Amino acid sequence: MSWTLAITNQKGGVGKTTTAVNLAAALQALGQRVLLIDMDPQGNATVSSGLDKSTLERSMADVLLDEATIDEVMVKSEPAGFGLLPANIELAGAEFQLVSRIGREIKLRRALAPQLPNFDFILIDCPPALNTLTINALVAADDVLIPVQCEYFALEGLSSLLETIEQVRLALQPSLGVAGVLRTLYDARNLLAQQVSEQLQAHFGAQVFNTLIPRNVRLAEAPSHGLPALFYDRNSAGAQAYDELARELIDRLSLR
Amino acid sequence: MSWTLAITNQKGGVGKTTTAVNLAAALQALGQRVLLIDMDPQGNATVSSGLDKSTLERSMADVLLDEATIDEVMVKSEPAGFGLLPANIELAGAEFQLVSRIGREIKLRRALAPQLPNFDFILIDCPPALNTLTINALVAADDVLIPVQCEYFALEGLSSLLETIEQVRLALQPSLGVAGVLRTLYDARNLLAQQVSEQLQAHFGAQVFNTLIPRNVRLAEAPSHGLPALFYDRNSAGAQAYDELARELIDRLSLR
Ligand SMILES: Nc1ncnc2c1ncn2[C@@H]1O[C@H](COP(=O)(O)OP(=O)(O)OP(=O)(O)O)[C@@H](O)[C@H]1O
Ligand SMILES: Nc1ncnc2c1ncn2[C@@H]1O[C@H](COP(=O)(O)OP(=O)(O)OP(=O)(O)O)[C@@H](O)[C@H]1O
Ligand SMILES: [Mg+2]
Ligand SMILES: [Mg+2]
Repeated sequence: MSWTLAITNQKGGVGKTTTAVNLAAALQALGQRVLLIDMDPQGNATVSSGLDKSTLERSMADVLLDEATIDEVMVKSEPAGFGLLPANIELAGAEFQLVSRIGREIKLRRALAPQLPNFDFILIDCPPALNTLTINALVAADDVLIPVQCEYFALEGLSSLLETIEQVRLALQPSLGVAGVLRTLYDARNLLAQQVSEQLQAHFGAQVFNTLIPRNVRLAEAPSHGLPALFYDRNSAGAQAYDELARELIDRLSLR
Repeated sequence: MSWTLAITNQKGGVGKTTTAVNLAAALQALGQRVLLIDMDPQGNATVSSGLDKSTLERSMADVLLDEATIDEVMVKSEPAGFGLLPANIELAGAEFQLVSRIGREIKLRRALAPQLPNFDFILIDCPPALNTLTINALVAADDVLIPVQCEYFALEGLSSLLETIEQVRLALQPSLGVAGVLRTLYDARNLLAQQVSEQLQAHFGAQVFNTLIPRNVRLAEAPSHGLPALFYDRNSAGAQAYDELARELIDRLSLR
């Protein structure tokens, strides 16, 4: 029984990619079978997993345009070991072509269906926009995981995200839920962060993950080495926090 | 002779909105006539300028769909005094409608043309995507101002941004230039930031602004009060840095 999570928030720079890559590595290290899907034409998750996005023969663009199956596009990330569906700028062109196609919003869900038995967790890194790529991810997902940087704009944008989730639920994916809200880039010395964190807990209650991801420079350095923090600096506060998040998710898995 | 600048970078969370709002306030305080345009459906520049985006009668969406003129939509921001074209989530709907319209990419340029004599600087805050809204901003602009957070992903994305600028230059706006690359959220204690800063200077040379915007919590706090940092905490490092940037831009204006 696999669990597909769309990691999404249209606010930019809140830690979506950092969460997708490091959570994938942490879950895989705990013995889960994990697939990471890069649905952002920036290809940051692809690069953070050690791949050169400019030399990809096949990528997510091909899957969405029905020109390749997931099996043909999937690579195994090294050294973390999770499966990866890479992306590059061609995904932006594919999105444009998708807009006029019939069934454009269910492309990813249909492509993923035969793969579900092969994985325990499927994580989808979304771009900073509520566009056709993000909608595809929401339609394919069981739940959303919402990274939130504890700053002012973060709260602002949540209402339009929740509205979009509701629309997807009504139109295409009735069981789409919220796995949780994850506080990222958290700087405990910063009063604003504490205030926003309190507001999140007031709004979302138990849906806020207990795990807090601290601001930790090792998380920002790791991608330039093409490594998740677990392999770049296993004892860093960042790597530890994503290990804690992975364990919290596995606990929640048994509650589903 | 007005100078229109598109403040853009498809990488999320690099300080586009923070730069647009604080630069607008700083230029206005130095006696320049400034118009700030919010082209992001998130409406962060609108909210940071003290407006309630949920009660807007008219907004940028109306301008792009030819349902209102700029005069009808423009408000004066208080206390900063710059003109503002506000935006909210309706802009996302407008973008979707624009895709199939003839001349979709030149809507903003045509709407702005009669306003140019009224302003010295026109600043356009862009969303984190190379979409129709950003293309409209590039076509309407004389130059781009590129905020770059000195972290790994920032360098990654610059090549696709420069490629898009080149395409716009060839197709629609031959004189589109780069006003400069602005280092934002700069943390001098962080080795990665220094390394990325050196790479930017190696790539862009004199196009990198001398002004560096430091990471300064007052810049993150100010938007929740609906104020630019100049009015929230005039002596903060953030407000001072944007005053310095404004002066550097005015100097560059005389070189154009
Ligand atoms: N906990 C953290 N501590 C320190 N740096 C972090 C942390 N999380 C993310 N970063 C850095 O902050 C920046 C933004 O993070 P990231 O790119 O993961 O966000 P995103 O939401 O995926 O952005 P986008 O909206 O562009 O897709 C990156 O440079 C990343 O390396
Ligand atoms: N120099 C700075 N010091 C401290 N915080 C900053 C600074 N610049 C921006 N911020 C904060 O960092 C976050 C990201 O900045 P901002 O929203 O301006 O980026 P953006 O590029 O406009 O994001 P998006 O891609 O979502 O449009 C915001 O919470 C903002 O308040
Ligand atoms: Mg990302
Ligand atoms: Mg912004």
